[in-house]
Amino acid sequence: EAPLVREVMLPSITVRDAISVQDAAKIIIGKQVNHLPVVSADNKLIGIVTAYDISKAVALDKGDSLKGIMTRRVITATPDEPIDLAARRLERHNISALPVVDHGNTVVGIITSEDLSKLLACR
Amino acid sequence: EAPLVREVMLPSITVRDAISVQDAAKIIIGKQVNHLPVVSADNKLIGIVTAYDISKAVALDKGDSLKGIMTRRVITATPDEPIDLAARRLERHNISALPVVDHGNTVVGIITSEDLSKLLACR
Ligand SMILES: C[S@@+](CC[C@H](N)C(=O)[O-])C[C@H]1O[C@@H](n2cnc3c(N)ncnc32)[C@H](O)[C@@H]1O
Ligand SMILES: C[S@@+](CC[C@H](N)C(=O)[O-])C[C@H]1O[C@@H](n2cnc3c(N)ncnc32)[C@H](O)[C@@H]1O
Repeated sequence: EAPLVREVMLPSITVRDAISVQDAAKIIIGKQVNHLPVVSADNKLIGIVTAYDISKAVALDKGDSLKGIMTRRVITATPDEPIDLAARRLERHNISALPVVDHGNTVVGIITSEDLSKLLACR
Repeated sequence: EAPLVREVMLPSITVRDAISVQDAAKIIIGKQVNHLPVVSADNKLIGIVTAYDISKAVALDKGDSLKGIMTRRVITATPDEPIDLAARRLERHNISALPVVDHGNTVVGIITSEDLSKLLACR
């Protein structure tokens, strides 16, 4: 039996969309993560911003608000799914993290390809 | 038997250290990758720069040359290692990609946690 997402996911750092691109970059470096789910005032998922998006802002000289660079249609997972479904979703969308949400679209964690690849580290 | 790195690795895009941070960001976006091994004139590995490093340049307002932001002590893999060793090395160093090098330190590919997590996608 494959483990469930809830057994592999980690707590997620989340941000509000009013912060600047530089603020987001500082949080990515400060917390040593690559993915920041963006949430509304009532903690509902409204987007995601990653180190890749910060690179896009640099590439295109677009550097002001997070709203201009974040991805709004977010692919997610739920805690009770088996991890092979999460791995398949990551592959299908060519992304490296899934915010984990409950039925109210509140962020309860995050699962990344880095976390999944760690499962292969034991003989 | 675990598959070998050579069966999972992909061809790697490499860059020279003379390019700018913005050039590196444009290649990351253009090729949709997060990791760029940096090589010398004779194609030997001398560093790595990732979307995370571009974010660091934004966070710290350091934006000019690649030499100032790239990581020089690169953790690598070889083609004939089993992938569980590669996965363990990624975990131990908290990194998400290993350039694959031959005995002459020439880059022959790259293996990422995204590629490894895809192995978990089939039931
Ligand atoms: C398409 S991937 C390509 C590069 C690489 N595969 C990666 O995941 O970083 C990069 C884009 O995916 C977006 N992204 C990351 N996780 C996402 C998710 N769970 N749902 C929707 N988009 C996501 C990011 O905002 C970024 O613009
Ligand atoms: C320590 S990780 C932390 C964030 C996240 N785990 C990741 O891998 O992106 C980020 C740093 O790792 C470095 N890095 C990535 N792959 C590397 C490798 N194979 N060898 C050495 N450093 C590497 C990058 O240059 C970047 O400065």
